[in-house]
Amino acid sequence: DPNMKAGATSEGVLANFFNSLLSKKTGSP
Amino acid sequence: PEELAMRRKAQEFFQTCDVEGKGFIARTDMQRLHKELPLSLEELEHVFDALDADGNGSLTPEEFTTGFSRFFFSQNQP
Repeated sequence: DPNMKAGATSEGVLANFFNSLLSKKTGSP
Repeated sequence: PEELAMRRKAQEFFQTCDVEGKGFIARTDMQRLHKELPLSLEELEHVFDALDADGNGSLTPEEFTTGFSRFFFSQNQP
């Protein structure tokens, strides 16, 4: 299902984005 | 309490993106994060599109919080 795949990709890229923000805030790599 | 923590974080991150304090995040604000975060412009575009639920080209605090809550609670699941 392409929609499910797109959803999963979005979740992954969002997780990456928010994890980066968390790292930036806490100062850890 | 978890929801409160999530909302606080979401608000904090929203302000990180909305440096000018406009009250919304534009696509260009997201691209500006390219210098600060280890993400490519393409990935930031993708993030913006994923968060921009109504597709109007700007992220409201509500849209941002909704996207963040999905991430936050998926991280906190066992």
